[in-house]
Amino acid sequence: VVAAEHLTRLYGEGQAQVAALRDVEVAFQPGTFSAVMGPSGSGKSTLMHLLAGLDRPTSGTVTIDGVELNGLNDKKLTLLRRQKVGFVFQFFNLLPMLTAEENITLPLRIAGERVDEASLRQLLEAVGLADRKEHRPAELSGGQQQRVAIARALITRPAVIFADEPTGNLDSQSSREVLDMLRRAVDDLGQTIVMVTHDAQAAAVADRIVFLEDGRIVRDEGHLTA
Amino acid sequence: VVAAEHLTRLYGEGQAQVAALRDVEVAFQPGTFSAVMGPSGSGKSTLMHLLAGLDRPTSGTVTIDGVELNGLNDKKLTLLRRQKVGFVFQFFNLLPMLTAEENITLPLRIAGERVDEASLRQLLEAVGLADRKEHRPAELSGGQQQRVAIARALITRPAVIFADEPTGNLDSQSSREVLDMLRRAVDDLGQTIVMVTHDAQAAAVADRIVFLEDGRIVRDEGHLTA
Ligand SMILES: Nc1ncnc2c1ncn2[C@@H]1O[C@H](COP(=O)(O)OP(=O)(O)OP(=O)(O)O)[C@@H](O)[C@H]1O
Ligand SMILES: Nc1ncnc2c1ncn2[C@@H]1O[C@H](COP(=O)(O)OP(=O)(O)OP(=O)(O)O)[C@@H](O)[C@H]1O
Ligand SMILES: [Mg+2]
Ligand SMILES: [Mg+2]
Repeated sequence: VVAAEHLTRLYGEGQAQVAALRDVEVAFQPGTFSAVMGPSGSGKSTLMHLLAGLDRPTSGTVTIDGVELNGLNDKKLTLLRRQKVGFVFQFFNLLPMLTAEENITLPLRIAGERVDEASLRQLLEAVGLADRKEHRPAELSGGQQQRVAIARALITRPAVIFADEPTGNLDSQSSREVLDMLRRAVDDLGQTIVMVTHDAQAAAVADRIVFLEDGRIVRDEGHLTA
Repeated sequence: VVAAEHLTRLYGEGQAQVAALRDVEVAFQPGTFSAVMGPSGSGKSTLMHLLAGLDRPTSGTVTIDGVELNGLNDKKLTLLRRQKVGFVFQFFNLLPMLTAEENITLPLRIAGERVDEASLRQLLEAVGLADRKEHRPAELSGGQQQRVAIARALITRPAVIFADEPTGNLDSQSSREVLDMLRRAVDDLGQTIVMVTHDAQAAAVADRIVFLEDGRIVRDEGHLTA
């Protein structure tokens, strides 16, 4: 459902130039759960942002559901992303002036879609925030904010969800619950998930683990279909 | 070196009131390394902010080196904090317009102290950021930003360091290096560290583990002196 070829992302020039990603080639099949691991600074977030169309590569291509992103102008790219992509950012990127509930339903309201109260309530329960939905991010703990970000990515049931360290701020209990939820989204709803994680337990839930090092893929194992 | 008595922190009123901390009593001895663990939302960050004088309790007292914080006006409290406390925030709180190096040396420059180039270089090496010191936070990966925040807390060699999830965004290699560094600060420099973590491996480095649940301390084991 999402594929990259010769993907390269460079920052800066000359001496100070940083190669965040170098000639990366990878494809993720529909209905699979993949983990992306690697040392701090190895290019994981950069890869995720490029695959989700949130950033443009220095060279190479990204294709989502057969559509090559390079060929899209910003407007069309935004539309594609809105329809097909869910993203859990490493630092949540919640809107501080909105409540947890408003942050979660924002993608639906932007798309002009109706909010199904029942499934919203179910989602809030699933992430353990039913009693916090009126709170703004500043009134929530780190892990609670992270769970809001996760619910927000799930609510539109996108074709592919990119989750950048979704359990980084969660205790083991909440982590398990979130990972179970993501696993179910793949197994029951046929969603595709690409998850960056440093947590071996989180990776264990995935069908496949892609290892990055210094901007390159150095290992890619699993390939088990869901 | 830092102690709390009958520490309570409430948010909001009536029905919506949240008791982040309820009547907490705890003391941390000089030269010890303590971990604070507990479920997401259990009050860990709140406890840390109150102990570090970054927030005021609803009731109860905090004492740092014998000085009771309630008796201090904001100006005096800021001075005490600057002299005695180092803090690694759960979300780093770096200044976006400053480079990594400038963020790290900021506490020294604010205190009007000279920056010792040699120990600065050593610290940058220790956190693996020597080649990134000219980058601004937006040009750094999540884990790199976290390491800047850690170096910033260490540079003034404060009496007590509060670290809120210092390894949350780090791969296992960088985590180990950071934890070794914190352990050495306690063993070699007699510093006191109170570290919030969800990571059992990180907690294993500590002398003592304090468990929070729903705003209360439910377990407190170790008490081994360094
Ligand atoms: N300004 C606020 N208004 C209302 N409730 C708040 C506010 N700040 C924190 N809380 C609540 O206080 C409780 C404790 O928050 P705290 O950030 O201390 O938890 P934590 O243990 O650090 O959680 P995490 O592991 O998720 O970071 C949470 O339930 C949180 O929602
Ligand atoms: N705007 C930028 N300018 C310069 N270098 C950058 C910029 N953004 C990212 N980098 C560099 O690109 C490399 C990859 O960054 P990236 O955020 O993808 O790493 P990561 O694997 O997600 O790390 P972490 O596990 O610490 O989150 C890092 O070395 C980082 O410093
Ligand atoms: Mg990252
Ligand atoms: Mg916290």
